[in-house]
Amino acid sequence: MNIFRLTGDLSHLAAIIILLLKIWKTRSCAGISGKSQILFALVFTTRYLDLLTSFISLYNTTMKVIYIGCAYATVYLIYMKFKATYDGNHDSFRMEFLVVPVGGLACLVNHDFSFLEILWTFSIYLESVAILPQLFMISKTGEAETITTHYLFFLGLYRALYLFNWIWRFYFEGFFDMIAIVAGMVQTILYCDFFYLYVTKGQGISL
Amino acid sequence: HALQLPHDEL
Repeated sequence: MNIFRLTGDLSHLAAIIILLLKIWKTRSCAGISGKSQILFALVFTTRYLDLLTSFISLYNTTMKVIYIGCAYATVYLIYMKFKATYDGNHDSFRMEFLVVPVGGLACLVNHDFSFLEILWTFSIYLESVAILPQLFMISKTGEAETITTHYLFFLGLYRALYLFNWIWRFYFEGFFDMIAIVAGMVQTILYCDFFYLYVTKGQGISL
Repeated sequence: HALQLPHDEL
């Protein structure tokens, strides 16, 4: 554990909580891509199946459970509780365009050709592109609410902080995980355009 | 060492 890893995790947690609270408090999921949220729920589910097979630390287990719980709570709010406010017409990105190629890649490029490891690899690849339906939705409607941009900022910041974590771990522990590093770079790059808008325009974005 | 399974990150 180092400072980049910890702040990365907290940034990730902040993003998840911000989105959940925003939907809950406003009783609306307008402007939020339900498809991105389904993909994130799928990411956490496939990555954290190791909860059943290996124990890393109390911190690790607690965070995993919170991430999974929040992901499903968010999907529930969007598709069940506040379904009437869900903007399905603008959430038109096709999930299979991400899930199918990513599944194929996970089978081809992985650390170990085993069931759990392929699911872990799938989750890493899928996470790197899971935000695309949300970004697509914003580009389609041409705007994003302030709180939505805070959500995206913390979600993007988290993986960027992990990149520093991996540099740290490479120098001080000799540790590196090429699959996570490359996917993490792709993921961070996807947010660059958004970061630029967030910093220059600040808060609410209208294209 | 490089990567060792299981994965210890989130």
